[in-house]
Amino acid sequence: MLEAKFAEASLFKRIIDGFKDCVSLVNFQCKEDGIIAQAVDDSRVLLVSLEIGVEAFQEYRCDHPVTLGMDLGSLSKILRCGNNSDTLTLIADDKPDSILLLFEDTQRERIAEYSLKLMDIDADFLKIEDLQYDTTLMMPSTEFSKVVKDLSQLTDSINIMVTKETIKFVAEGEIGTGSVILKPVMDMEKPAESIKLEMDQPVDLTFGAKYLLDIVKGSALSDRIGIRLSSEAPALFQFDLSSGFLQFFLAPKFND
Amino acid sequence: QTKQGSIESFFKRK
Repeated sequence: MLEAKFAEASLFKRIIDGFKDCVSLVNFQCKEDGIIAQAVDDSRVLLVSLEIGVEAFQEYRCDHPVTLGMDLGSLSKILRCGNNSDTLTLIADDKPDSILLLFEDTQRERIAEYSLKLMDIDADFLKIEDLQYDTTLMMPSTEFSKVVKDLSQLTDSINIMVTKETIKFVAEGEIGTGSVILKPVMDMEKPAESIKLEMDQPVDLTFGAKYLLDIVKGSALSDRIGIRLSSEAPALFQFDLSSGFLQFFLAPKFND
Repeated sequence: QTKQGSIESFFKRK
């Protein structure tokens, strides 16, 4: 039996909205210590990895491990039926063919109940090893989102270059070029506005803009984004939850 | 000319 209750339905909505546009069919693996999910986009370029720890729930119980295969488009339709401030409980039995979503507004004694048919999804689970990164960057997710959206207007490839004191984003397109340079900055009054850079090796990498546009949809989950870059591994973009995370691993473009 | 890399060249199937 799985019973996973979010204090606010908006958290689960934001999690699903954060990656529903790049992957559609996802297996959610529910275990005693929380829920994990992994999916690769159709073009096999972007890997999404989600972990929701027990602490992120108001109440959590999972007696037996259970895998819930869901179509995120369908799940998202049901999630839109609940109000953001409702509590949301996910309920499934040990061998479920559907999942129950229970929205409760405790103030108004309104209860809404939906069931979603589950799917058998044949998806490989990739082993994500601990990777070595050359550069780690922490910055406001809104700032990163703006850079990506602005530069994507010019081109389908965005170049990220990091040197000791500078993070440079460059777009070269048919209509023109654009670049944004950011420097590490510590904002004592508003720590969330700080830009933190740890660099072992400079990096110069190019990524598909369409994938970066998918990644920044996770910005509603956290006001900070962690970016880890390496010339030898996919880039890691991470939004932290109060317990857990939403990670995107993105394969870079390379020179032929 | 740049080519898009694939995520599966980095991660192995379990």
